[in-house]
Amino acid sequence: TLYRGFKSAKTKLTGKTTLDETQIKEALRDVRLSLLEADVEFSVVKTFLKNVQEKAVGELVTTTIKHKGEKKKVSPADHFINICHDELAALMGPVDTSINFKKGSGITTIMMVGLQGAGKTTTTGKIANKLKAEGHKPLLVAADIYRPAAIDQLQVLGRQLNIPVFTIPNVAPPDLCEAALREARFDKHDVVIFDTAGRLTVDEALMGELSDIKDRARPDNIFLVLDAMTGQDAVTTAKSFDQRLDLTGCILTKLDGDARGGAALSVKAVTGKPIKFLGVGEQLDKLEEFRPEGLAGRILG
Amino acid sequence: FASKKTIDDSLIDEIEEVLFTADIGVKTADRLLNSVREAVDAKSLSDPKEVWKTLRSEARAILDGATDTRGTLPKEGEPKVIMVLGVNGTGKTTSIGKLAHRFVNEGHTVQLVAGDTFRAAAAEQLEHWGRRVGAKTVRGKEGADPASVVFDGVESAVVEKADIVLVDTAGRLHTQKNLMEELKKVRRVMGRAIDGAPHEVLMVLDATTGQNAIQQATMFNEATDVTGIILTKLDGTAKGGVVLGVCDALHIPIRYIGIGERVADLKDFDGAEFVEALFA
Ligand SMILES: Nc1nc2c(ncn2[C@@H]2O[C@H](COP(=O)(O)OP(=O)(O)OP(=O)(O)O)[C@@H](O)[C@H]2O)c(=O)[nH]1
Ligand SMILES: Nc1nc2c(ncn2[C@@H]2O[C@H](COP(=O)(O)OP(=O)(O)OP(=O)(O)O)[C@@H](O)[C@H]2O)c(=O)[nH]1
Ligand SMILES: [Mg+2]
Ligand SMILES: [Mg+2]
Repeated sequence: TLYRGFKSAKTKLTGKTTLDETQIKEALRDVRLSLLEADVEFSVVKTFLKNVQEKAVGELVTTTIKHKGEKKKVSPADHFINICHDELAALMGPVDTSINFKKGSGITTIMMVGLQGAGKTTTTGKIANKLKAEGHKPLLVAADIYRPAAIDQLQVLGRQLNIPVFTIPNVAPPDLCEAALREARFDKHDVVIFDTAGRLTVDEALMGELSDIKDRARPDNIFLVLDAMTGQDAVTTAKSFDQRLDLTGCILTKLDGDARGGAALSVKAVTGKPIKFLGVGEQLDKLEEFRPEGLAGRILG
Repeated sequence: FASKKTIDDSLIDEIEEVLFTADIGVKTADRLLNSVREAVDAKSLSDPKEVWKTLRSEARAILDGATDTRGTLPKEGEPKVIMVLGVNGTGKTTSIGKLAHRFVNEGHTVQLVAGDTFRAAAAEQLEHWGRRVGAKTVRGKEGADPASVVFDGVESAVVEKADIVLVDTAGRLHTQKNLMEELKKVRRVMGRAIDGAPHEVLMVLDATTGQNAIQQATMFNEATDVTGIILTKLDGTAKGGVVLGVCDALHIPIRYIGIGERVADLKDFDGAEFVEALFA
């Protein structure tokens, strides 16, 4: 491909014993192209480049550099690469992959939200699978009453995991979620996961429904489920869900593909909320905790 | 470039922002900017309005360059077989429901084939659409071999006197080699059930997808000779600009767009409308 931005930047810098501002600016042009190709959002790219430039110009005028607190003789090229990696990892951190559990004997609630087809239902199954393995007794709630066979889909997953699925025909999602909490208390579940319908951020009625579910069920966790191949729209989408609901975290799905995943950086940058988990396959055990270094390398390319 | 005097940097910045935030991507944005620079040099354009007009017509040209001569016609008296594929969650099953609705309204006898035997309740989802639009759905057991379900489904269409067959397939990532091989096998098997099938292979692409769409289209096309694209979820905030890059690289036409979740939310692709919205 024309722009192998980051590799190209490395090649241009290799062998140099010092770097001046002009060379740094040129390397940053390559990095810019790489990040845009990786689907990092336009304004997020601008901010990132500005941060890297300040650091690079400040640190690259000597060839003995303090990297990660220890004095090393590092080539300027390697140090520039390190700054990019560190800055990207810093933008995606700090790492917080925790699920907020209720203290004591309360019922912990998790609400899954996101655009159509992002992977909410599948990820609901994955989280339930993980929590069950960790000794919890989860209850799944089929709060998508619109999509054809959505309830069937969650019920199939529930059967596969031997985890019950709560559903009542013809009940609106906010009422359904509240009823689910009563069921959870009755049947001694300690975690309840609400799988909601995919929706557009411009759908006022459906975004309002999410606010209603939040008011009635008071979830301890609200996770935005986002497809790793999402482009520039990741920022608009994340901002909208976050402003409406005050998300507790984000889950990036379909990372088993070759999408660069720049949407992750965009989401973190614009909401400040941590990326909790990564979906890395269709099977219910394909859920990983987020680690910034792996994704940073993939985004930089 | 010499025309620095005629288009200033701030207009270039403005153009870049519009192009990139619409998911147009580095390579295609470069191509559009270069054609603008050439036009500026040739006619010494200095009016920003003219520059935007040039951009729009160049984007239009890329879309029009996607030849519409793909796909074949069925033999006399045989059903037209349309295969639908794409990565996970893009809207394949829903788009089949919408297409079936349109074809039934046009007077066709439509049969749906539930070729997704993997995902939870996939066949149930397609059956729902079949009931909804008045089309028969052929399915197998969950976990059955997709190739044999598709073979039976396509073959039975002749007996059932369906004149259009829509074949749903499981979502898959183009990086999953074994699943791409499965897709090739499913395609071959259709040709054994009806000589010449599938007559159309429609790839479903989600408008929120970024640059990965180009790799998706490239790999699915290599595997199955895609004849057209359905671009879904254009009723959202994403602009779907990545299709410019797809058309530029592969010349595959955009056939339809999905603009909602209901049965009537499918429109023919209109290049002029699309470009208008892209630069809005
Ligand atoms: N390869 C891969 N596929 C995934 C992953 N997560 C989900 N999927 C697939 O993505 C598709 C959509 O998943 P769903 O769970 O139905 O998505 P959803 O967000 O619930 O969809 P809606 O309810 O319609 O909005 C399915 O084919 C899933 O198997 C993942 O991490 N990797
Ligand atoms: N807003 C909107 N939603 C759509 C559109 N097309 C499909 N959807 C929604 O996207 C989600 C996924 O649709 P499906 O038809 O299940 O997608 P799929 O490609 O068959 O998914 P898999 O079989 O799991 O790979 C559903 O919630 C659909 O209602 C569209 O044009 N606009
Ligand atoms: Mg779902
Ligand atoms: Mg499907």
